[in-house]
Amino acid sequence: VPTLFAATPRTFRSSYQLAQDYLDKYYTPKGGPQAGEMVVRQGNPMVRKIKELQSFFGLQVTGKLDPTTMHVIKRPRCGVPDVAN
Amino acid sequence: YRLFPGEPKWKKNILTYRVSKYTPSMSPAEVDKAVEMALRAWSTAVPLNFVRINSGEADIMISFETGDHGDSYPFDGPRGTLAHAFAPGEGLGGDTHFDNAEKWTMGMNGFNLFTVAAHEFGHALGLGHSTDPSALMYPTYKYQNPYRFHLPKDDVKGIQALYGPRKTFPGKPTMPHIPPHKPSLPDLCDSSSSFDAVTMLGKELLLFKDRIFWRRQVHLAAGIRPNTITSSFPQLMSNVDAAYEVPERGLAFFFKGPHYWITRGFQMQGPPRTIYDFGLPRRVQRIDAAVYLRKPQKTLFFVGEEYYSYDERKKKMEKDYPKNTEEEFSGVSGHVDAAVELNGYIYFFSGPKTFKYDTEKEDVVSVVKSSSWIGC
Repeated sequence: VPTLFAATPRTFRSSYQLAQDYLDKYYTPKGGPQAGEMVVRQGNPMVRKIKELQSFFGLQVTGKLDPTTMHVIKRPRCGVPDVAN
Repeated sequence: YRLFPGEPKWKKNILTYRVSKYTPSMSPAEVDKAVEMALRAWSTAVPLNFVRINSGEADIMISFETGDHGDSYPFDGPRGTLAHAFAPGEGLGGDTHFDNAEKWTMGMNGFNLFTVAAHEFGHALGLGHSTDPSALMYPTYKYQNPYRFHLPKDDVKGIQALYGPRKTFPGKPTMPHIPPHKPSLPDLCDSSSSFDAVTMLGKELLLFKDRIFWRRQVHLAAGIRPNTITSSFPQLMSNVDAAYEVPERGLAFFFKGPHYWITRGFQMQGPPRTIYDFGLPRRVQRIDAAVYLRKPQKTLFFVGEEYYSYDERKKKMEKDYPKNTEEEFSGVSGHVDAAVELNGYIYFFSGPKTFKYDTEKEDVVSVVKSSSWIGC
């Protein structure tokens, strides 16, 4: 987890939780048979979803929860997922 | 823009809708109005018609819900998720839910229901989220003025990919030909509206709205009369976005979409130019307001909830901008529609209110009705 953060340790637990909820809601296809996820051994689904979010919002794709990414995560938004669902 | 997988769409062009549960934070009439305007935002672009019903099952059932409301997408309390809608289809398809925990409003002091509803109805008609920050279907909330809303290009392309364009009737008009009525003057004292742009021009104060502008002396409220914009500024036609004057240079600047015109008095100085001359980023498609501050010789450009500062002496945009308007101008709430500096005060026109901002005290010192500036 620490590798995900560019933020200071002080904020990382609440930000991490916030980010995880956000990615579950908007970047994790739901409904219908749960498609198994084939990931390479060292792949981290969270990093992949962070990159997907950053790519969607036109941010620098780092896979890290940097301040710009957290700013987007904290903005009020629509509840419909951003990925095909 | 994006469509949903499988590109679900409605197979009929008359859709019913019904608000089955309201919210305590707005009157039912206001909710109905916002919903109607939000649906109309789409029906101007495609051949869909929306009919409201008050009982039974509609294609688009609209309700304000709290927390887990039975559709496996629970709401999360204030902020966060504001609303969601389901793609076209039977049963839950098209249904639209708003989080009752939010503060809904027709204005800016809360989440603007028109703005969110127009977005959600895009889903209910078959659009997914867009990656274009200027699109209505962008996932994050950004206030839209219901009375000046135009469906952004990306959304028009998306919805017309599903339903085609709304055509003007190609055949002989079945109705007797009605001569184009002369649009009446806007309700001059409509206290709910604001101005599109306000600027000094020489010794006069000019206030613009739709196709009209008023001229008045700053200290004299008598003799204020409306003029058509085309009579004095033929190139501007109507709906000026912003305007400001640099008195030291005797020049005024008028903005519309991504263009601006320079005038000396009422004389146009050449063809329109692009707002990117000022160093505004390309993502800015238009500005909402502009004001020249005489002491620092800087011009502030307001775009949505943020503003930029342009140094008129150095002729370049200042660094560290944009900044958030509400954070920098305490007491000025909401969307800035127009702004002007008079006698050292900045007047911010926001909807029906005008905030008088004291730059020394860095606070609002009074709030008046916008319509009072034209003698109402």
